[in-house]
Amino acid sequence: MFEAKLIQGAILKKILDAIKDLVNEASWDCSSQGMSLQAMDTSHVSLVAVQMKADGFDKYRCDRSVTLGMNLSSLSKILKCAGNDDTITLKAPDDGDKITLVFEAKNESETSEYEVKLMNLDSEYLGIPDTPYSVNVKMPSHKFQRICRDLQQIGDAVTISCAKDSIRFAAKGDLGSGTVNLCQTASADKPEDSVSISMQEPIIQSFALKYLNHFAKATPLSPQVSLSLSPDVPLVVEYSITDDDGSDFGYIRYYLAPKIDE
Amino acid sequence: MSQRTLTSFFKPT
Repeated sequence: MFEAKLIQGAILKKILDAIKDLVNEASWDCSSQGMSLQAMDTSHVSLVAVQMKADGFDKYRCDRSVTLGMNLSSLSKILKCAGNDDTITLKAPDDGDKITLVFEAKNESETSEYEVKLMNLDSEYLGIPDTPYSVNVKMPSHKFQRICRDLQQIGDAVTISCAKDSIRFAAKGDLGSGTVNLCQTASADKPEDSVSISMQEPIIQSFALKYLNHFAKATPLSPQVSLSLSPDVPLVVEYSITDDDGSDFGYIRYYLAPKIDE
Repeated sequence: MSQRTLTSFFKPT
């Protein structure tokens, strides 16, 4: 039996909003450690990895590890039926062919129950090496979202370069060009507004903005986003997931293969 | 510029 209860059901709604347009079908791997998912987009250019720790749930029971394969747009449609303040409980019996979602409104007697069909998916897992990166940047997630959205009006790709204590996002296209330069901020008054840059070596790499704009759909999950880059390896864009109390619940990480000069 | 795929960096486990 698998059962996971989340009082802040809105977190699950936000996670689905952040992955459903990138990946259509994926499997949740549920174990005593928590729920995780790894899936590539159909063109195999990007990958999303989600981790929700067992102790982040308000109730969590997983007698034996289960893989819940499902259509994410179906799950997302069902989650839209839950209110933002609802408690969400996921239930799956061992060897069942569906998952049950129970939504409970706070301070009300209303309960709704939905079922989503499970699928047998041929999941391919990629081994992601845990390597140090040349550049790590932490910046406000809404700022990253705006930069990616603005630059997509100029061109299809963004060139990210980092030197000393600044990071530069540049795009060019038929209409002209645009650059956004961010410098490391000194103030720690408002950590969520800060930009911090840690650099081992200067870097310059280009990425498709279409994917970065997909990743930015995770913005409501976290006030800060972390970008990790190294020469000739995929970019990592990470949003940590915290609950209202600020406790660490897990993360959503996106990996994006670079564009290269032919 | 050409787009590379992730599978050229990460291998199936």
